[in-house]
Amino acid sequence: TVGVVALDKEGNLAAGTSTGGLTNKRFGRIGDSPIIGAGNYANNKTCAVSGTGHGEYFIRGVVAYDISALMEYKGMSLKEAAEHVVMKKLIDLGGSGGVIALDHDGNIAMPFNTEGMYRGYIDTNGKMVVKIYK
Amino acid sequence: SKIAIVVHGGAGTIRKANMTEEMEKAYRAKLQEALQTGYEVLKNGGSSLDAVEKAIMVMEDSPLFNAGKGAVFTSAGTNELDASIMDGKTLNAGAVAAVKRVKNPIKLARLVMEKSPHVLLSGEGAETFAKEQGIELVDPKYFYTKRRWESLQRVKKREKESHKQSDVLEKNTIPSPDDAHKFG
Repeated sequence: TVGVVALDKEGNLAAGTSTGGLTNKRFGRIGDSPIIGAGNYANNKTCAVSGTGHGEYFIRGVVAYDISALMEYKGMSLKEAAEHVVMKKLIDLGGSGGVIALDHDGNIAMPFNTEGMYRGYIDTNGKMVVKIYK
Repeated sequence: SKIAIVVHGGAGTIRKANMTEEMEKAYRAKLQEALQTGYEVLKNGGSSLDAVEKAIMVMEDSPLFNAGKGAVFTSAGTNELDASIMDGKTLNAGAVAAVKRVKNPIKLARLVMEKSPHVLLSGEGAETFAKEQGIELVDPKYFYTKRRWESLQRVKKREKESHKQSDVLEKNTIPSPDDAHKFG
C-alpha cells in the first residue's frame, strides 16, 4: 500500500491511499484502503491520514477517522491522537500497521507498530526526511 | 501559507538484515521522488489534491510498492487494485475497489469524487466508469512482476504444507473405532 497526505498554500488538506491488496486474497476481499474513514481520511479542521497494514483491523477500528475524531472532539494533538490509535487501539484490536498524518498547521506524525514502514516527509521548513526502519 | 507533504510505501516486516544496499537505495530514491513530485506541485501553488495524486502515481508506477505496477497477486493469480482520495476542504471523497486494468487507480478514485455522485465504485462498474472518463486501461499483464509472482507461489506452497500438516494431525487425533470409547 502507498499513501500521501498534503497541505497546500490555501490551507487545504488532502489524503490518498492506493494498494494492490493482499497476497493470495480470495472471496473478493477488500481491505481498508478504499474505505473512507478506515484507510484514508481528510478534514481541514483536523488532519489528513493515510494508513497501511492489516486492513480488516483498520476497518474495524475506523482508524483514519478515529485520529481526526480524537483531535476534533477530545482536543488531542495530532501526535497524541495518531499514537493512541496506532500504538494502543490498533494493537488492542490485534492489528498491525501504521499511518502517516498531517494537520492543518503542518505537524507530522508517522506512527507504526510493525518492524518498519517506508515513509518520508517534506515539512513546512522544506526539510526532507526519508526513513524505512524503526 | 505553510506547505508540507508526507508519504508512505507500506509497513510490515521490513528489516535491514533482509535488505540489500541496492534495494534500500532504490526504495529511498523512489520515496524521495514521490515527495519531490508532490512538493513541486505545492510549491507552485497547486492544490493538495493534485500533490497527493501526482505523488501517489510515482509510487503506483514503480514495481517496488504494493500498488499499481507492483501490485501483489490474488489467489487466482490476478491483480486487484483499490484506491481512495479525500478532500479536507469539502469532505468529498472518491474510491475504487477491485479494478484489474486501471493503470493508476488513484486517478480514477479522484474522478469518482469529482465526476460522479458516488463515493465508491467497484469491479467491472468502476472500469466502465474509467472507460467513460478516458482513463488509461492496460492489459492485466502490465501488473506482472516476477518478485510478486514468486511471493504468491511461496504463500501457496506454505498454505499447501500447512493443509497437509493439519490432515496428518486430524488423522492422528480422530480415534479409530477401537479407541473410540476412550474418547467418550
